Amino acid sequence: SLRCGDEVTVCCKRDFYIKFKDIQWDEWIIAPEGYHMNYCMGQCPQHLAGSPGIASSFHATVFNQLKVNGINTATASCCIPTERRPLSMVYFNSQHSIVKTDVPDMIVESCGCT
Amino acid sequence: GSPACASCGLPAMEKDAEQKMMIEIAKQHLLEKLHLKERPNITQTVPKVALLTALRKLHSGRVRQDGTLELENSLPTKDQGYEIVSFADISDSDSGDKASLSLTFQFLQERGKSIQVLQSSLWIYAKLSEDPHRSSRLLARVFLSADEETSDSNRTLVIEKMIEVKESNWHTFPITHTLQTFLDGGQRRLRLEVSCEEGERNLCSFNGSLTKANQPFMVAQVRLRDNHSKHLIRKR
Repeated sequence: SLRCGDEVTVCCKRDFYIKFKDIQWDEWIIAPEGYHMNYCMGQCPQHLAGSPGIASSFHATVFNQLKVNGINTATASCCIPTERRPLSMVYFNSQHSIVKTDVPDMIVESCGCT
Repeated sequence: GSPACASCGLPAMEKDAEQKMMIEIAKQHLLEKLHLKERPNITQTVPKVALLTALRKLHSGRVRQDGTLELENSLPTKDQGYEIVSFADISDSDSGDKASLSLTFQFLQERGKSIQVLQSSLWIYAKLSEDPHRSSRLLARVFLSADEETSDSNRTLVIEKMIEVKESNWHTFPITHTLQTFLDGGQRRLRLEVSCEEGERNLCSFNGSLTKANQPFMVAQVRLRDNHSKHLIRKR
């Protein structure tokens, strides 16, 4: 998976971090100190369809079949997350109770083309 | 800023405007995932020392030297689970002729959502017995109080157990079933009374003399119950 630089062309992961203190959310979020809301961006030209790593998905299989048979598809391949991990959080809820939960699929680790 | 978005049609944005938009998206995303309509306004702060004591009991975090919390992932489960620590509103009440510790917990359940309590326990700090001639073990009782009145007739014994009082220490009282029954009833205020009677004294009472670190609290591990799947089962 590629990490985006300043110039974005091909599908890559853009790191984006928010520190809760900067937005005064550290008053109710006890941990962690911030959130990595990374996201995927960039182009997926046809020769990159299904790379890296998600060829096993239904979409990639269909695209590849169409390509192999020389059928020109009008649809483009998309740049999407291929790996995500949960975010563990401890926070105050509106009753001033403290809640700890693991929110699934919150942090994008890598991106790829469908 | 970023170039225009070829696939979603967003126009090219200035870096500041993009940063602001991304922060707003992140805020909405987090609130949505935590099932919160808006960010909670914390009006009364829980003393940090009590907070860290409770979280340490949650066994779900290591406290770093600088006092910040390092989280550990809980066991991955299919449904999103929650571990809740709730500090009680505390008062000493007279039930009959003995003072007992009265704890009131507030709950707010979203309509249409029901909660399954996987486990829950009450953490009470019992002080050291000052009478060297007394037995080192004491019977501690937890009652469910039906409403504001504290006369014996409105109390239901939830659990009783012998506790060691040779030294001041924390003691846990499992209340899983009590909390589940309470939440299933859709009530909002759970009132528990704790008595650790030693003569005229209640070794479990919490008053100003104890440090905030020993504030009694409840821990609960819960999961949102999916009523919809129950219907599916019926169809099958």
